[in-house]
Amino acid sequence: MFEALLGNGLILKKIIESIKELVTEVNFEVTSEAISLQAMDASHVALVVLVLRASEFEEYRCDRPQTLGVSITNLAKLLKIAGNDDSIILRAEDEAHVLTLVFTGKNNEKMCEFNLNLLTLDSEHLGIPEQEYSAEVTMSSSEFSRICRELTQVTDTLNLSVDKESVKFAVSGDIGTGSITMKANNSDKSEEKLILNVSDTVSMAFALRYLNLFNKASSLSDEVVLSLSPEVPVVLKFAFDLGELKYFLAPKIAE
Amino acid sequence: GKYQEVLSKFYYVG
Repeated sequence: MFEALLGNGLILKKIIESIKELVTEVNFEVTSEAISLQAMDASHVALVVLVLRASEFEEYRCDRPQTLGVSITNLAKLLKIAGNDDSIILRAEDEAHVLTLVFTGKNNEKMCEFNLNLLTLDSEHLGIPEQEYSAEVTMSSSEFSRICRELTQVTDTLNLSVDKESVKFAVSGDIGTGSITMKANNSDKSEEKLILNVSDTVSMAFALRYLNLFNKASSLSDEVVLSLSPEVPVVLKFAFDLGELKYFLAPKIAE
Repeated sequence: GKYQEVLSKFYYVG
């Protein structure tokens, strides 16, 4: 038996909204420690890694570890029915064929119960070694989101350069070229604050289309942490009370 | 033109 009660159901709605355009069918691994998933997008250039810690749920029980194959598309449809103030219970019997979702209103005035059919999915796990990155950028997630969105109007590729003092977001397209440079600072204003942890200067290129999809998670966390090393995928980390959502994206490489 | 490598180039498939 697996059962998890989340008082703040909105966070689960936001998480699924943040990944549903990247991954459509995923295996959730449920253990006594956490609910987790790791899934690549269809073109295998982006990876989503989610961990929700058991200790952060209001109630949590997992008698034996289990893999739950879930259609994210269908889960998103059901979660749309849950109100923003609802609590959500996730429940599955051992060797389950369905995932039961229960949405309960704040004043217990209304309860919705749905059984989502589970899928048997091939798992394609990537082994990701722990790694030291050359540069780590911590900044406002809404500011990063805004920069990516605005620069998408110029072109489809973001050139990201980080040194010890600043981070530069540069683009080059048919209409011209441009860049946005932000200096490291410890502003009281969260949208201005930028923390750099840089051992080596890096300069890399990424598809803005993917970064814009990742930035849907900016509703989960005020901050985003970008980890960069030459010639390896960039990591965008969004941390929140319940756990963390990380996106990996392979760099673009000049032909 | 530019292209994007698949992730399995960087991380082993387990």
